[in-house]
This record gives sequence, C-alpha cells and structure tokens, in this order.
Amino acid sequence: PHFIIRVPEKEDAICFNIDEAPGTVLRLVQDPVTGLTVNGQIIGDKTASPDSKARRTYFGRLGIAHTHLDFRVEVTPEKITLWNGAAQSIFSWLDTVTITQDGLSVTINRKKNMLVSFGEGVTFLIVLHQVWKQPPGHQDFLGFYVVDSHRMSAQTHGLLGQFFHPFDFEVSDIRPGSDPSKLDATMVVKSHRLVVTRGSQKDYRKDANGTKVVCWFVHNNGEGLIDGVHTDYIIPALF
Amino acid sequence: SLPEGAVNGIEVYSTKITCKVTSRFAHNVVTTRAVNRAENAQEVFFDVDLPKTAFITNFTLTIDGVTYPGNIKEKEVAKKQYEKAVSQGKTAGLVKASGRKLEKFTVSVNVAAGSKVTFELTYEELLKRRQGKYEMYLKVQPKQLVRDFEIEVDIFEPQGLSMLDAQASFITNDLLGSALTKSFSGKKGHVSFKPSLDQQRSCPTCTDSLLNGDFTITYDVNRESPANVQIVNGYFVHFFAPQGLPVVPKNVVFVIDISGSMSGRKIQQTREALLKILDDVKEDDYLNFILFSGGVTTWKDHLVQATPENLQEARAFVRKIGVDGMTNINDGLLTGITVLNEARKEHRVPERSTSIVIMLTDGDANTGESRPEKIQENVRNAIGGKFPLYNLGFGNNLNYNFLETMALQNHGLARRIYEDSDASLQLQGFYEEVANPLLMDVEVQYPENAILDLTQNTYQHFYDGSEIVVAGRLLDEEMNSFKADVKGQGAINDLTFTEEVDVKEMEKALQEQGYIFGDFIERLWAYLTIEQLLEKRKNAHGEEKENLTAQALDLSLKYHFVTPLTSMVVTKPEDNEDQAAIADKPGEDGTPLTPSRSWMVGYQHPQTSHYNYVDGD
Repeated sequence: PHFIIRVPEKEDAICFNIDEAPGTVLRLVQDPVTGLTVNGQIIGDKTASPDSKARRTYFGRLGIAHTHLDFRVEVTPEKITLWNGAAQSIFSWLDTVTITQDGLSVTINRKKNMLVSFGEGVTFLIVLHQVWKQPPGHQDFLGFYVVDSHRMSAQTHGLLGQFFHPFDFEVSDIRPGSDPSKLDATMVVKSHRLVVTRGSQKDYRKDANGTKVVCWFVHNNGEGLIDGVHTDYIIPALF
Repeated sequence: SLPEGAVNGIEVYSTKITCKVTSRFAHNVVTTRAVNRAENAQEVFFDVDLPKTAFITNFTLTIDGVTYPGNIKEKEVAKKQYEKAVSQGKTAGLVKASGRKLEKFTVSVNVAAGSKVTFELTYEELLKRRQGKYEMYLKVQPKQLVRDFEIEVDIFEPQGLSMLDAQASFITNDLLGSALTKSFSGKKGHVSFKPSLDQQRSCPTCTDSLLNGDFTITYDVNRESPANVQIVNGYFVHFFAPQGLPVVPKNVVFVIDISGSMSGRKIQQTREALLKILDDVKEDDYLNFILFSGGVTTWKDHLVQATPENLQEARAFVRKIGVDGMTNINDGLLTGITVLNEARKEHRVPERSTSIVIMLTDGDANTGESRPEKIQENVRNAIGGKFPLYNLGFGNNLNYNFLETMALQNHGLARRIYEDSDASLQLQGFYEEVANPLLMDVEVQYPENAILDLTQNTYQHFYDGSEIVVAGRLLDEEMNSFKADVKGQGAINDLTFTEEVDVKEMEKALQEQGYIFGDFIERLWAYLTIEQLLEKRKNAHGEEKENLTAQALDLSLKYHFVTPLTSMVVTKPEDNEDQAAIADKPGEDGTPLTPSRSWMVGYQHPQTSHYNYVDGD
C-alpha cells in the first residue's frame, strides 16, 4: 500500500510504500491514552506476481478498536462488522446508514466510503475502491484516511500515527534522478539523510477519480522516515 | 355412462388457481368449470378457501357463455335487498370462517342438463413476512377428480428471490415429485402443481380425490441492502428489513390465566409452551410470570434476569402451575404492568431494552373489575404507550373483540390460539415472532411536501424476520429523486438508514422488467391503507370513527375490494324466484354467521335480471 503524509507546515507531502506479503497485518495507529488502535491487513492481486517488486498490494481489511468504549469495527470490501462488547452488527457496503452512540458515530455511504468518529476530534475515513472486474485478478480494496486526529495523544504511534505530531524535514539538492522524468533530492528528516524522488499519489477522499498529491517519495519501505523499520509494525492479528 | 370424474352427473372438468405475486402483493384467481352431463338440472357447488387477510375483488359466474359480473357496492345499499331476501328466508351467507387462517366462500347454482358453468373468484392480499419468509397458503379440496387441475404461481420480486419452496400436506413426495415443479432464478419464481387424474385418486381404483389439504408456498427475497423502494405511476412502496443487527434485550412479563376454565388440556398446553419458550429466552432478557384467577400470584416480586439458575427455577415454577377459581384479568394485567414499570424506574433492567406484556386467557373477566371498557381504560393508563401488550385468546368462547381492542390500544396485537393438538406450538410460534426485536421506536421519514396518503410509518418495534412496509403517493409524479430515512434505536446504538432512489431510472427499470400487473403498487397501497383504516376504526369512536369508515369505504369502492364496508353484487338471470345471497367476511368476534345455503340460479328464462351479493364483514 501507498502512504501519503501531508505536512501542512511545509505545504508539502511525503509518501512511501510498504511492500509486504498479502496477509501481513500492519499497525497503523496506536494511542495508549485514548485506547484507539487502527490496524490493516494487506491483500494482493489474486494472480500474484512472482516478482515481489512488481506485486501490487493494498489494504483489504481494516480494524479499528477503542478499548475504552469496548468497541471494534472490522471493514472489508464485502462487509462492515461492528462489535460493542460481544454484540455484533453487520452492515453491507450497499447500506447508507448512520450509527450513533455515546462517544461514537459511524456513517456508511453506500458503495463509497465510511466515516468513523470518536467524539469531537478523531475522525477516520475508509474509502471503498471498487476495481473494474476485468482483468479478473484484481479485487476491491480499501483506503484509510485520517480526517481529524487532534484529540489523539502525543503518545500516538504506528505507521501513520507517528506522523500525527508536527515534525520537520528539509529538502535540498534537487537534481535529475535516475529516471530522467523525475527529480531526486536529499531529505533530512528525523536525523536521517535520505535520497527521495519527486512523485505523486492520489487522494480519494473526495471522489473515485482522486486528487493528485505531489509528494517526496521515500524509498525502501519508508526507511529513515518511519521510526525503526517497517517490520517493527507487523503484528500477528487485526485485533 | 358418465365420464370419469362425474359425480351425480356433474363433471368438474377444470379447476385452476392462478396466483401472480409482485412485490409481495398477491393476485389470485380461482376458476372452476363444470358441465351437467345428467339428463336433468343439477346443483353445482363452488367452494374456495381464501386467507382471512385477503380481500375478494371479483366473482363472476358464466353460464353457457353468458357472464354475470360482480359489482362492488356500499354494504348499506346492498343490504336493503339482502334484508328483503332474508325476510323471505331465501338468503345465505357465502363466506364463513374456516379454520384458523381461512374463510370459506361457497356458492352453488342449478345448471340445466347439458349446460356448462364457470365460476371465477378473484382475491388479493399483501403477503406478510414472518420468521424470515413470506407464506402463501392455499387450501386444496376438490370434491371429485378433476381432469384439468392446476395451480400456477408466478412470483416477481425486484430484489430477487433467495429461496422458494412449495409443500403439499396431502400427497406423498414421490407422487408430488412429478406433479409439482418449482423453480426460481433472479427476480422470478414459478410453482406449478398439475396432478393427473391417476395422481389425484386416493387409491388406484378409487374415484374419490386425495387432494385435500394445505398447499403452502414460501419464499424470501435477497436483502443486500436493508431497504427497497419501488415506484410505479406515482405510487411508491418501501420495504424495510435490516439484518445483522444485535437483538435488543427484552423484559417480558407473561400474564397467565389460571382460572378453572383453563383446566385440563389448555393449561397443559400452556405449560408445555412456556417450557419451550424458556428454552429460547436469552440471558440478556428479564422475565416474570403473573398468574391470575380470582387473585394474583407472582413468580418473583420483580423482574429477574434470565440466568441459567433463574431459568431453572422458572421451569420448576411453570411445571407446577395449577388452575382454580375465577378470572380477574384486570388485576392480573395491572400487576404485570406495574412489575415492568417498576423495573424501568428502579433501573433493574438495561437502559436499552424493550418491555412487552404477553397475556394468555381463555375467558371474560368475572371477578374484580369485570367491565371490559374499564379494564381497557385501566390498562391503557397503566401502560401509557410505553410498551406493547399482546393478548393471546385461548379457545373459541371468549370475547376476542375485547382482547383485540385492548391489544390495539396498546400498540400490540391479539392472536387466537386454537385449542388443537398444536396449541403449544402456536404459542411458541407467536413468541418467536416477537422474541427478537432488532429496533425500537422505528420511524420512516420522507421529504416534507413530497408525499401524500402515507400508510403507517411508525412502529414500536422491528422484529427479526419481519418486514416494515410503508406505501404512499408522490405529490409530484415528475420528481427526479426520492429519499427515505428510517430511524430506530438498536440494542446498542441509534441507527438511521437512508434510501435514495432515482425515480425515472426506477420506473424505467420496472417497466423493462415487464411487471405482471402494472398498477400493483397502487393496489398494494390501497390494500394497506384500507387494512390500517379498518384496524384504527376498531378502536375509534364518534366522528373519528365516521371519518375512518368513510375513507375506508371510499377506497374499497374505488379499488373494488370486498371489505367489511362493501358488498359485491352479482347479476344473475331471473328464475322467477326472488332470491339473494350474501357473503359476510367473518369477524374475529366469534359471532356465528348465517349458515351457508345453496344459491340457486335458474338460467332458463333470462329475460330480466336481479341481484345477489358477495359481502364482507
């Protein structure tokens, strides 16, 4: 999957990919103070490429848990399952429904997206990407966006969560890259000196066409940008 | 010699039951053709069992190619002629109660030698979803072997069919196999039952028919999304049945009549049913038993949670329920209601839980407060609209109207429990219907100023396996989009389901599907509206009742439904005798109806016409 980190202070964005085998579960957000965690399981195209670099991977299953509310939601391209303690509610992407309870609101917009809000200040958006059924190897997948995180604690971590706090980076020495159509540069971030490439990704919050986001691409699974290495974020299960 | 299948010279050579179901709305036509092969005039009978929930929409009689059609008239108008005929002792009721689910429509005519007669009865009903399926029930009971016997059912459901089954109680599976075909694919389902003459015989050499019993068709539709809105010709219907929601915990009080009249089989069946029900109670539920005869006994002082230990104790209590004494319905019910109210007030039950009272009784109050109106008032005041009351009436000799009115006044319903071998199953079945509320305080909302003539759009509960149906009329037939919200309280959270429909696309899609009868949504709306007006009318007084009656009558006449307010008049040839017949739709009050007598139609001198009536009450 692709990760896009917007840095409003710099009016710029950083992006990276995590290339892991389908089935791998990654910790995206973890806040020990609010009790919120978000994890995502990777899926690949149904017809797997033998070349791991050419393999396309996406999020096929997302899990959001709030320990204080004893609430969990598991989202796949097929269905949305909510647990309040042991009580389970199952919804389909064909529903348009708003579910509200103390401290929580979930809105499913038929075949498009769903918003999960924990009070004022924490809102996540999950986008359903429905792929063209031809060629048959492709399958539907999910996008995950943090719309609002200002009520999450300073201790929030995870592949995305670590970027909820303001951080700084400097880009210098912009130069033609190995691909002549792209620029390379040197980025200093978190005391690391990285070679980054100017590229773009798409933000699908608004619609299925997506909005182009120009970003500095960090190679090697975000190495140097993320705390530790990407395998530190692999966890055994969605919950 | 008479041809095979002829009885007393009358050969019923064709009986066809044609059912077309579109979006749960069933349009059924029963046609029987007979010929008199005897050398003199003979009486021909036509019997049809139709569901109590159905409205007859037409009956025609065709003798030797001349058709005598039915006309729907206001009952009072038709009644004058009917009363005249009654005074002459020549009238007969044409419809009477028949078992727990059906009414029997019966007519007979005298047919001259060599002549043919065709009877055609049409009725319509909205199939209701219970325990996850719609059920269409046909009683099959030809009086003789019929050369061309056929049941043809075509079902069209825009949501697509998820299952379809047909069962006949009267024929073995190996025989049924070749006579019965059932299939469904996508939006269409088909059932056909065509037993040959040999398959109809009760034994290989018999001339009597084994076709005598229930023919039941069950189906359900796909529910990819919780709601479905259909719009045709400016009328819409909105079906709502969400799935996958957790069950709202229940606080149930069983108020059980243990007066002397319940002794024997009734109390035994009650105990059996309660024991089965206790097996199905969930641990989140709370319950109590209130027993009343002359006095009132409670199992526990307050509601208790259905823990395994409490259920064990409840079973021991139920097994020991005995009978004695008088019937004090008032105190029994008020005690049950108080137990529920206190549990809520004292926070003994979960905040998000729903309360229900289920009363089972077999008779009228005869001690304590025994005035029905006063009991109803007391109960209404005690419940205060907070939860529903379900009344189950055991046996035939009870004041069912009293129980039904009281249940309707408190957002519940009444059911008759028939004292058959399966009474305990009936009780258990009723409990299962209300055992799994998924939503409370359901309200279906539409854009203001966009719709007219909406049917009931608020419900205290949505039960798993059921379906909420709301129909109405679009104010502007040219509107492009239509949005509906369904709000309800679930076990844990509040939910708002939204359904948006592109009206033009929808109409186009439905037209392309080649609907079986194009105005079915309008008729479905009319059926539902009349049904609900009649229900409200039971509970109304004075001017309100008059208004409800006028509205229901107007719609019954406009849409040709034989309801309790209308009569169907069938013109028949003059036979030099002043005769009339009436078909009363039997009420649930147990009032005995005029026994059916034969309806004589002499056709030989058709110079002038007079009228007979097919009536509903």
